[in-house]
Amino acid sequence: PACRTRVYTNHWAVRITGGLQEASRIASKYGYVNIGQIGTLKDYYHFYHSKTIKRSVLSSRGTHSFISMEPKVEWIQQQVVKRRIKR
Amino acid sequence: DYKAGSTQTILFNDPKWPSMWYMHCNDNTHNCQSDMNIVGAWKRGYTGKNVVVTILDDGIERNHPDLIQNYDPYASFDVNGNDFDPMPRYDASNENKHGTRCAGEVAATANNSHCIVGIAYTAKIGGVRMLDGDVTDMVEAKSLSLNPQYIHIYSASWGPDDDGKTVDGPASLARQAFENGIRAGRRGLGSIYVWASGNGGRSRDHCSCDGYTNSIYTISISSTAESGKKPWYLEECASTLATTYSSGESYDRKIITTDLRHRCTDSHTGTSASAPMAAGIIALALEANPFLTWRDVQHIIVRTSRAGHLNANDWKTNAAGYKVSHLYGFGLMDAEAMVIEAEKWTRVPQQHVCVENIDRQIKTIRPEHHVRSIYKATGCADNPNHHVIYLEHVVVRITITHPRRGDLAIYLTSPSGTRSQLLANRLFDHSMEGFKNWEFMTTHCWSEKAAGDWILEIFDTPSQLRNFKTPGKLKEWSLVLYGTSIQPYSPRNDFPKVERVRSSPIEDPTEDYGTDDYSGPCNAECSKVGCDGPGPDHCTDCLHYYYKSKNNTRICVPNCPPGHYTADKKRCKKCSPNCETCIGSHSDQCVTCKSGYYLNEETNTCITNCPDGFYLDKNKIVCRKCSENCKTCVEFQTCTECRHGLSLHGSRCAIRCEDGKFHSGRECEPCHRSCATCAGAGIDACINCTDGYFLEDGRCVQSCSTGYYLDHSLEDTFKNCKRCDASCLNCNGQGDKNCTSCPSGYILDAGVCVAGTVCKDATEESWAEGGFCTLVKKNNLCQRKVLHQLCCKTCTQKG
Repeated sequence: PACRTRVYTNHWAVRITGGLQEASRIASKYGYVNIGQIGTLKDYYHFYHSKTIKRSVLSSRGTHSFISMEPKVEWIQQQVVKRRIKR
Repeated sequence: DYKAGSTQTILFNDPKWPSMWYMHCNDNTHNCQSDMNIVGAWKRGYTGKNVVVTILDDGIERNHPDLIQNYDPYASFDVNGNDFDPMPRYDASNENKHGTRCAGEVAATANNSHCIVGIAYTAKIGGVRMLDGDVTDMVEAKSLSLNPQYIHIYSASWGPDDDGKTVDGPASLARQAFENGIRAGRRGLGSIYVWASGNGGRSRDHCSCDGYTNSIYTISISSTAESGKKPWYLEECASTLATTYSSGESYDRKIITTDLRHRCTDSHTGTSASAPMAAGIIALALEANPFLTWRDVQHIIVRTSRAGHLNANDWKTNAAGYKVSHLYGFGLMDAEAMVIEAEKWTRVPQQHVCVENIDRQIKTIRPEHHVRSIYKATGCADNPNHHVIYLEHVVVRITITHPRRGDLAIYLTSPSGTRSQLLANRLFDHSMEGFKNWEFMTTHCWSEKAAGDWILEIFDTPSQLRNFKTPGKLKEWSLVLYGTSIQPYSPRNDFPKVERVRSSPIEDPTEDYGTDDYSGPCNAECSKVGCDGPGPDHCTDCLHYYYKSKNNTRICVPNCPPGHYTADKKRCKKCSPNCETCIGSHSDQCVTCKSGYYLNEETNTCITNCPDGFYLDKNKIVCRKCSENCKTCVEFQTCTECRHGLSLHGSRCAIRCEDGKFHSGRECEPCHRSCATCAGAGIDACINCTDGYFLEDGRCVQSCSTGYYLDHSLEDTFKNCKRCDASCLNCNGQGDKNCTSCPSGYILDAGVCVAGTVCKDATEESWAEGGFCTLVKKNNLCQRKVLHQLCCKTCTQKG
């Protein structure tokens, strides 16, 4: 069967303890923009990186990836496009 | 004024009102036969006031004349554009009309001479623009968690692809958003999520592969056509809760609603149209009772929805008396019945979640065959915080490997016999991924009892030629039971049988569920779950333990009876036949033995004789091990035979040394000079003595001490001094008849020491010379026992 490829975006969901300021500090350190908290999910933030590919079948690699080494970064996920159909 | 049956008395000036067949359908001009009773709810004064609904879709035309009055900016957001204005993006194809159409169904304003009347035409309506761009886990999470303390109902008419080969659902962030919303939304009452069920009829999809409709947190809504027939697009699904109208075939009338560019349409269709309808009906119920929790809403839907004229070949009545089908769930929603229920609803008890043990027994699923796995659920009876007796949702977590997933069909049968199809064959699903911990959910067992045997069946029906060398495998599966441990419906929630004043009959599904239950007292060994008779064998669940009697009936007992041991949780199992008590059923797991048997302390088995190397202990129960040097013994250190290479020295076994020496553990060392053989150094370790010495209590002496006599019974050269009988002071032989002298206060009488209390002497007598005892002696009367006792001293004196 045709293999369904994943499409990576240049948006990340990141879990950082320490509050909004800390999150923004870490975001800018690696070239991200902190868009803000994800809804009501405490400590989860929406990061956007303008210098990475907007859509790619490969997950993004580069110095910005070192953000995951930050001690306060507990979890990070590059966002994948999900196919959603209106019913 | 409310008059039953006169739904037509409400007139709106909205141009499309008269043709909104699904709003006032039971006037006989249409072929629909049963109604969602929306007007009935309106007539009771509920139109959605103070309830806030949002549509998660491609935006909402907030300035549409039929929406602007009820539009609520606080229930709106543009996730795609990351701003507060959810206006849809316009383009030539008007592709972003979906959200606006859904919104109109819920809360289009009534009597404003525009388009239609929404079901909750005074509710607040908002929209989240989140489908008009890349939909990611994060986008969904943001949408699902928008302003949860303000928004009451989220309606979503989208999902994973309906191509018949996708398996997808909420990812980690969206799942967290659901859980947050349920736990904390509406100030702890729980956000209400309404979801359009699957829509991929032509591609033979099955909505159990849609993780959103399979979630217990979403109210999955199906559609039925005006005629009650199944729309072509509808997917069957065990997780569907209820149904609202939509349209089916091209000749069926469709849903009329607001459209993009301030227009009105009468061609809205699909389950997309059904979800917002359900959201509007739920808004009416929330107005009737704003304190309904998210579970209360689902309970009320289950209790009030009706099969009516909906066509489904799989309608069945579950053990709680609810009619349910895979196409329509519990049937067509009934707005009026819901608001009546809501008005006097008592909150259902706290939800318990029981995660049963994982069944990891791997089973091969052969083509053209099926596997069957039975799991005996307890409903976590042993844990009061997780105990589930009355079911709500049932989730089955399944891991299967399979070369072609679409060939699988999965069924689950509850202990009460209700069979749910968790998965149907999917012709176009050629995936080799199988299912990894996929959660299938069924609502069909609602209010049934949780404990008992659950049967999972997996059928493999190849849709085309397939390599038989790699069959599928059921890797593991587990049940997650949601429900309550106490009856969820208080009497007040029950339908007032007499007072029913509704415009259409409502079956009381709970009426005969359990009506023939035993109502007398239960046996003391029954838990508070209940019983169906007075005896310990009638308990539904046992308080302490139970064992199976010969005819396999379960008997509740306070403790495991003799010959049984406590197996898992409350069950008593039989010990091995000779065991009186045990810790397991094997013969080497005995703790005590039945009479006539002795417990071998080493093997924990029950035997009739102690084997070599063991001796029977004092209280004749246990065969204990002799000391390691003994081959046989009568006590731990008292050997009667020695192991090879050792020799018996008295009662001990030691390495053989020449006479006059003993083994010190290192070497043979000389005994004490008085010892012929010995078991150690020193004078009191002798075993035999050298010539001229007699063994007395391990010591070699030249003559027997007082209280000992020389034993001549041993033929061999070694003589021993043995202790006299305790009654003698001195003796010349064994026993109490060889005394030669007696302790004070006793008198010797023919070798026996007897207690002498009177023993006169001639010298003591005051009688005239020749006293009494002297006379006795002189007249030779001492042979007489009495006189002898009386004058023992005189009689024993010589002469």
